[in-house]
Order: sequence, then C-alpha cells, then structure tokens
Amino acid sequence: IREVVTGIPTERKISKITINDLDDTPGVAANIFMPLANQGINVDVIVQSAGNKGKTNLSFTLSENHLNQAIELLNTSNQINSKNISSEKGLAKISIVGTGIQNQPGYAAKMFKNLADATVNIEMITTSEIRITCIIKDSDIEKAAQVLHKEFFG
Amino acid sequence: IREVVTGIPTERKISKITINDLDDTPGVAANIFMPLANQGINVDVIVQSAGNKGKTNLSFTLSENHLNQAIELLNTSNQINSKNISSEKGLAKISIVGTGIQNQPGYAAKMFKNLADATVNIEMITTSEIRITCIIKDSDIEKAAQVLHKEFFG
Ligand SMILES: C[C@@H](O)[C@H](N)C(=O)O
Ligand SMILES: C[C@@H](O)[C@H](N)C(=O)O
Repeated sequence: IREVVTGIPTERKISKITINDLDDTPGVAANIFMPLANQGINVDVIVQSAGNKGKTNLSFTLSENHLNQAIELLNTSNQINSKNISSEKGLAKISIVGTGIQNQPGYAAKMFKNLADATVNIEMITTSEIRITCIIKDSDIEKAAQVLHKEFFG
Repeated sequence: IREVVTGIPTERKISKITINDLDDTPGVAANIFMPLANQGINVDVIVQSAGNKGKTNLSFTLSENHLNQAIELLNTSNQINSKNISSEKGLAKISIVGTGIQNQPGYAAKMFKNLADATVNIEMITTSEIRITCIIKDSDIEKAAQVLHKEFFG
C-alpha cells in the first residue's frame, strides 16, 4: 500500500510563551504579533484553542535566543497583564508529514497513542492538511522519534 | 518581489468541539482521538495550547454531519466529564498559504490585523511551516476573504 507518512521532522531547543486570560475579541491577536514582527522576532507555531466565557489563551513557539526579548516586549504591552505571561524553555517539535494523513482518521490517534505508550507528554498540538505537530519536552525527543519511526516506517 | 502568499483557501460549514479541564498527562489525547478514529470520524484541525497548573484544553474541528455522533461518543468516555464538552456549529476556516511565510515574521501579524480591522473575531489559530489558519464564524467568511485577498494579492 502507498506509504502515507513520508517524513518525521524534528526540531530541538525550542521555547514557548503562553498568554492566559486574553479577551476573545477582534484585534487581540494582532496586538500581540504586530510588535513582535516589528522587532523581527520570528514566531514559529501559533496555537489558540477555543475560548470559554469570552476569554481565551494563546501559545506560540520561538527560538530560545529570542525568548527574553519577546517577553520584555509583551510586558510593555498595555493590552496584556504580565502576570498572565508564562514561558518554558527546553522544548522540541516532532511532526508526522504526508499528503494522505488528512483523509484517514487514525493518523493523529496513532501518533498520540505511541507517544502516550512511551510516556511522552504532549504540551501543544497543531495540525494542517498534511502535517500533525506535537510540542514535547526536548529530553523526550529521541524516545519520541524512535517510537514514531517504528510505528509509521516499520 | 517574489509573491510569498500563493493561496487563500477557505472551507465553510465547519463545527468544533472543545474539551476543557483535561489532565495534562500522557495518554489523554490518545484516549480522545482513538475512539473517534475507530468510528471513522474524520477530525480536521486539532489544537491544544499550553496547559496551566496541570490542566489544559483541546479543540478540534470536524464536519457538521459528524458533530452529534462525536459528542455522543465523547460523552460515553470515562476519561472526560461531559460538563467539560462544548461545541459550536456555523464556523469556517480561512488560511494563507505560501512557502516563504515561515521566515518572514509579519505574515501572521498582517493576517490578524486585517481580520481585526474587518471586525472578524478569530476563534482558533493553527500554523505550520507554510500555512496560517484561522477558524472564524461562517458568516464572516466573505468579508475575511475579501480583506485578505486585498492585503496579500493587492
Ligand atoms: C484571542 C484573539 O485571537 C481574538 N479572538 C482576536 O480575534 O484577535
Ligand atoms: C492533553 C494531552 O495532550 C496530554 N498532555 C497527552 O499527552 O496526551
């Protein structure tokens, strides 16, 4: 059968910033990312899950060498209360990539199940048509890559 | 200059399910998506932003004709308290796609700013290397597509 997963890319030494208790109203996301873009801070994964009672939280990943500059910038924003900003270093990104993933319901479940069996905690999830990405602890990356290669490449 | 954004795909009549107050421990995501996959329920976008004090929430989108079946399935799960499950119909997906997006900080900010100026609220965000996707209200899709075409295709 045609191999659906064609790659398992990883990236290490990633950090993330989470902003909790944001107003879920137009303009809030723009006010977070415009100043970062103006300073040339390259953001990688951006994730906002659905809000609850008018509030939401938003997380994004960036390289460790931009982390402090980004936090300082966000602390100066009059839209965000700095007690709602948290960050974490020492993360990694692992994905399964392939054009057939989208139409076959079990790929995400299989990826999550393999990570679970290897006791790898998933900190963030983001998907696109051809890719499922998990943010995990950097110290788990070798174990995670091993079990996913075994599952999808046999 | 080389055009970076090569497409603005949209999809309508989407619904989403959000599960709040999940334990942020290995296996929780697998226990949500394995039963859905076993029933052949195709999930599209999956988003989990970072947790807080050991808890997290997770949202995913699916077609409207699978919504009720998915909710019923989740209600039977012994891992999830059904009061933590919420859903919403009448949503749409809009993305900007292009290989150069990743290395130029400003694309996400520009997309969010244009949606904000058009008073379109962003309900979920998910990104990959070549794509930034927003989930918005289905009733906002025409306005959103118009302002993004104007910004990125001039
Ligand atoms: C939280 C943020 O995404 C907000 N809903 C906005 O549209 O900007
Ligand atoms: C919430 C869920 O993603 C959990 N952290 C897991 O690894 O399954």
